[in-house]
Amino acid sequence: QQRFAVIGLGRFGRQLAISLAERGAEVIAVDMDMHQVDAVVNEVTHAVQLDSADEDALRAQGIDNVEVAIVAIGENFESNVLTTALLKRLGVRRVIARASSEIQRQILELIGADRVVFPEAESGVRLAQSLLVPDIWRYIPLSGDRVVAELTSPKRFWGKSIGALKIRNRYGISIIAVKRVRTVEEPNGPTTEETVDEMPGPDYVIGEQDTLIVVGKGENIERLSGG
Amino acid sequence: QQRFAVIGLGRFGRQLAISLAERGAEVIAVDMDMHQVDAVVNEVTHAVQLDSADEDALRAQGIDNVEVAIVAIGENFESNVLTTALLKRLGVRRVIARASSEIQRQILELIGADRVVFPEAESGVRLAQSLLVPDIWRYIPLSGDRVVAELTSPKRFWGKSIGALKIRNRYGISIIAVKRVRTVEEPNGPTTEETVDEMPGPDYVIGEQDTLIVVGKGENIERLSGG
Ligand SMILES: Nc1ncnc2c1ncn2[C@@H]1O[C@H](COP(=O)(O)OP(=O)(O)OP(=O)(O)O)[C@@H](O)[C@H]1O
Ligand SMILES: Nc1ncnc2c1ncn2[C@@H]1O[C@H](COP(=O)(O)OP(=O)(O)OP(=O)(O)O)[C@@H](O)[C@H]1O
Repeated sequence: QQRFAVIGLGRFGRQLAISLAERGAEVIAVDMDMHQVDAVVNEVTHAVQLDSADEDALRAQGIDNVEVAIVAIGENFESNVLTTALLKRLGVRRVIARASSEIQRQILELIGADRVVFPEAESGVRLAQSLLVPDIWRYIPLSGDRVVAELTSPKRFWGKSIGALKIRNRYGISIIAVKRVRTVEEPNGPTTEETVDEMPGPDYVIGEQDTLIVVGKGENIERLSGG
Repeated sequence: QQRFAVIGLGRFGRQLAISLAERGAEVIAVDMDMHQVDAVVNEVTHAVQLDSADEDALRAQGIDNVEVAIVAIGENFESNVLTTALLKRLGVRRVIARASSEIQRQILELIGADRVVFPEAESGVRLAQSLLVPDIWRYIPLSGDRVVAELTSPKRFWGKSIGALKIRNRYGISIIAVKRVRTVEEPNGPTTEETVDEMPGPDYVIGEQDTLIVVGKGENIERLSGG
């Protein structure tokens, strides 16, 4: 049962603390600014105001009694470095620290960070991916160029059956599953319902709302999706 | 053929511009600070120094001649808002703007942003996911609780065949593919090589370096992975 400490409740740290707690994890959220502490007090297990560069304060509040600590301090790099070093010295098994540059990463690794993350740069990479392949929502790479991908069904497929479309012959792609979202009329008003057909047969007719999960070469999937 | 403009080359904007250009997209990178412009001049199509709050400068440099513009200015929210508004007025089809709060998002949408992103918060959500399911590298949700997932092969499977492990009977999980990374001795020194077996048969022996791509219920996959 993993306990987490998040130190620094800026935009990255606060969302991290809340997302962990939302999924049932035990989270101690720490910040020296009482406003940031107050902003999360109802969303995490414990919210504590303290200066994380103060070793006694960390120990007094039990910040060292977690399995994973994330130092999410951004602007103040010295505080970040000192906090990381103190948490390792206090025996925290895994300390993840935030960096803004390659040099900062090297420093953090030298003083003991087990993993270094780059929140802004990582979002930059992800946005680039999502802009370049907008119809492909998610993918898992297989071999060099084959992937499992989830994508919106192309317009020109709507209302046609998988067999009639000859997808495997024309694109070398297999459809693992089709997700369909439909609106259901209920007494209280309409709700949406998602159904999934795994390994759909040739008679399956692709609908406007369908999402396809496919296996095939990346370039063929883009050709299928881009039309 | 999509052309992109990235305005604001902080950590998020710079990485976004570089990631787009790395994948062959045409990218104009803009910043009012010459140092930031210089830092990307060899990585993007054009790097331009200008104040994006100046409509004439935007037009003179052709920043309005792109299909997608991303306003990646962080700290200076007024510049972000004005730049977004100007780009829409100049006719850019899709303007994506960065925000730091819900109120900022509402303002940006009111003045015409087509999409709003939160780089720090999005990284917080992703890190939480990766911390909570560390052995599951990537996944694609299917129905409410079934997923396609990529995960490290559990220790207790190493050296055993898929048939002997009775994975489908015991976990209700199908293995779509197995990725294996091996070191190959070459004249110039060792290199790593990735091979993938799709739909491996019951005789396939799982190795220490293997990554499994599976389909099944999320909770069963976590049980398989967590052991
Ligand atoms: N020594 C410290 N002890 C505890 N909290 C700290 C310390 N130093 C900074 N913080 C807190 O860390 C939080 C985030 O750090 P900071 O403002 O430096 O980064 P940021 O880059 O603006 O954050 P983000 O990009 O995530 O919004 C702030 O709320 C700040 O009060
Ligand atoms: N009006 C403007 N025109 C052009 N560039 C601008 C303008 N305003 C700010 N910038 C540039 O935007 C860049 C990033 O913005 P800023 O420093 O405000 O955000 P940041 O939150 O620190 O960025 P990041 O978190 O991505 O590192 C800076 O390099 C800055 O020079």
